[in-house]
Amino acid sequence: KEGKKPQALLHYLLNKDDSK
Amino acid sequence: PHSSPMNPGMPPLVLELVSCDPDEEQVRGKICAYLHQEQSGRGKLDKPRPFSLLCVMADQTLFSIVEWARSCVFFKELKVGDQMRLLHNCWSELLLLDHICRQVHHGRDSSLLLITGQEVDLSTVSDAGPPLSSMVQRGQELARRLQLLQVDRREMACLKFLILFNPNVKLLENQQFVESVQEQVNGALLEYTLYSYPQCLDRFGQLILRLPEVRSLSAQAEDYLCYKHLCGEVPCNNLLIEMLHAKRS
Repeated sequence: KEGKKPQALLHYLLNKDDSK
Repeated sequence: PHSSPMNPGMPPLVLELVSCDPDEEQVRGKICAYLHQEQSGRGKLDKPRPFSLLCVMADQTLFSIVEWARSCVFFKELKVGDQMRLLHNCWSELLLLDHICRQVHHGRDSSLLLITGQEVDLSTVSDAGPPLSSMVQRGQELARRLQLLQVDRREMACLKFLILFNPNVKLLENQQFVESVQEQVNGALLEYTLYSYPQCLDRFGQLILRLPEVRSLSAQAEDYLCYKHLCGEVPCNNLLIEMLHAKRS
């Protein structure tokens, strides 16, 4: 887990592409 | 944010902010579906502890808040870095305001309404012990004050934006933009309250005065959540914990 960026989930949620 | 001559007192910005509001029923349905799926994944005998269930609800509500923010006017113009900074700063205030809003509509002193539509008697909360029960009481007091003011949806939508667009957040790339949104929303809320509630002296001030109270109570709730997390009582690997740590890193 240590390797995971601390704000990965929020970053993913804000960046995800809804059109897919 | 000035109103048009055709509709004095109703700044178009206020209507635009309300139009960003999520569909409550849709959010409720999604969270209930998630909880049912989670429960069905457990054995019948494996009942989650009440507090961890509340954490799952809060986590799912937080997802819906991020979805709401993403779709909001102004917010979607920001870069992801600034979006993250704003949400890291105010996620617990938005969660708390969502809870308080629900209690204002619920309108009952003796019970809480959860996002799932379930009602929880306050006496059960007081069994949970002082920190949680005193926070719930503070929340109830805030809800009562807003209920007395008969705060409406438009005002609530403005308060949410004032919390989200906080120009004091550090390291913002586009701090000026955030500040300008804050000023526009303040102006729109002021104009709206003056025209819609002329009889209510300083209604704008009374609404704005709630914001530091929301901030202080949400900070207390974060500390409590942190403590519970250290005791291993909060389900990990979720958005709630990530946001909790983001602020403290």
